[in-house]
Amino acid sequence: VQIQLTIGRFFGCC
Amino acid sequence: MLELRLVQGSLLKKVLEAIRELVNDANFDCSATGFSLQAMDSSHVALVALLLRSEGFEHYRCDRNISMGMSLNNMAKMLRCAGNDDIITVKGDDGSDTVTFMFESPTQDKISDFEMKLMDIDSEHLGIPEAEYHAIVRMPSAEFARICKDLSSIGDTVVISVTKEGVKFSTKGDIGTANIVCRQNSSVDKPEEATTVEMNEPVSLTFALRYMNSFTKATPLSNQVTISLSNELPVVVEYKIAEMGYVRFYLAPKIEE
Repeated sequence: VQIQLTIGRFFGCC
Repeated sequence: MLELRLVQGSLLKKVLEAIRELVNDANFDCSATGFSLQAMDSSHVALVALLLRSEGFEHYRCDRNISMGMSLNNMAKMLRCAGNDDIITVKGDDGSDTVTFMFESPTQDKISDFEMKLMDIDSEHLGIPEAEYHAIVRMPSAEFARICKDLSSIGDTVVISVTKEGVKFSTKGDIGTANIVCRQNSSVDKPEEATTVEMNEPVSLTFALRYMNSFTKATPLSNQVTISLSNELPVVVEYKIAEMGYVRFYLAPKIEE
């Protein structure tokens, strides 16, 4: 099964 | 007080058309550096970052940093009323809840102003780390758009693989599979038609074609597109805006689990 990752997983909030 | 005069107004029209499918509402940030925007799509899978540097404007006045929340669809409606050759000036006042777009025809015989209501938008600003990418592909933007469109008639996802041989775009769906390989051809006379592949490490990543197709709305901004890939990071699809800046789209990959 393929799951879609989100941007938040890679880029932190500043 | 904010006043930004852009002689090549068509650039702003193209920028709006490039991003409004992905993002509905966004804060435009204005500072001494330029006019910028960072926004995610509603499902937080893709992020768009726009920069129009202050030096690219004929006149750029921004007394203090200001953030203006706009509906991109409403902004596009107003900018569509500007002629392609028109000069566009964006004006805002501190504390005002509106922004004004002024359009001047090249011969100055028609001057229009459109005042648009601003909106309050809660948006988180993300820190995008500087990264060394495993592979960087530069290719004609129209070719990339064609590939994304063609593959989306076969499947929903694209696997982008970069090897020494070149870059491969693959998909599969109910009716079958498709593979498109683009080889480096930097010897061509016309730089805008060149495909170049810089590879430090082989990369293979899977992405949703729906988002890729949405990014290709930026094709009219630039003859070339740059696709930067790393195995651990979102892909960056960048369209440079001549002399002014860029529109960058970030897309998180899909993984097997």
